[in-house]
Amino acid sequence: SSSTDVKDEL
Amino acid sequence: MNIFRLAGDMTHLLSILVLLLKIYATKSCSGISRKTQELYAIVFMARYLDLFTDFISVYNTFMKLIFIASSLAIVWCMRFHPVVRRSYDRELDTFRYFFLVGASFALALVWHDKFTLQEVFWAFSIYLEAVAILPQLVLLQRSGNVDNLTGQYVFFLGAYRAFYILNWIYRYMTEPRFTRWIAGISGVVQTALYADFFYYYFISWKNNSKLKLPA
Repeated sequence: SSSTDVKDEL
Repeated sequence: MNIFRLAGDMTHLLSILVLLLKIYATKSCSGISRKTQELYAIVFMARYLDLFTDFISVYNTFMKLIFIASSLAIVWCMRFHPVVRRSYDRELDTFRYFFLVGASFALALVWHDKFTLQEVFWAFSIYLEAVAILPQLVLLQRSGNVDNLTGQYVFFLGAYRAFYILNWIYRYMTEPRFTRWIAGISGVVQTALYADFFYYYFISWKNNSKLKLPA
């Protein structure tokens, strides 16, 4: 799932 | 990047600018909790460990560096600036914040996306950010008056969290598979703390009386 993708928020 | 996230980042930046302006213009940090500022410095340093491993965009890297540098600068001023440090409300800023750090880290050890150093520290920073405002609220409660700039500082911080919630709703609806349970739930908790403060801030402002938060 995308919850473990690269964190793109600040 | 969507309009809500950009608005969130900008109000976050604005809150820091307001705080720096207050300290610079008045050469005073009265009404500001050093403990909250130290927690924010910890939050940014723990969260942005990915500066060393992932590149997302120039904007992203630039903002991360701004947040780390400005939070450290504020802490430095409050601790070491020869004039500013004298106005620090030490006797009012007594919240036991190590409890918050410990509880946030313990939660990050059990609830994280992946059990890696970077992911545990990321989750820790999210939980700590949600409660980092508490020493500031306690200080305002004790001092009983909030100057305009301090009120605006907390207002912009609250706006930043509210915009991020809109951003998550927007991304959830537009991006397939987008979920942010950790950030989302923590963000709602954090925004509720700010909304609560603003309710009492507004009441005291309307009645032209001293701020009185429930104990």
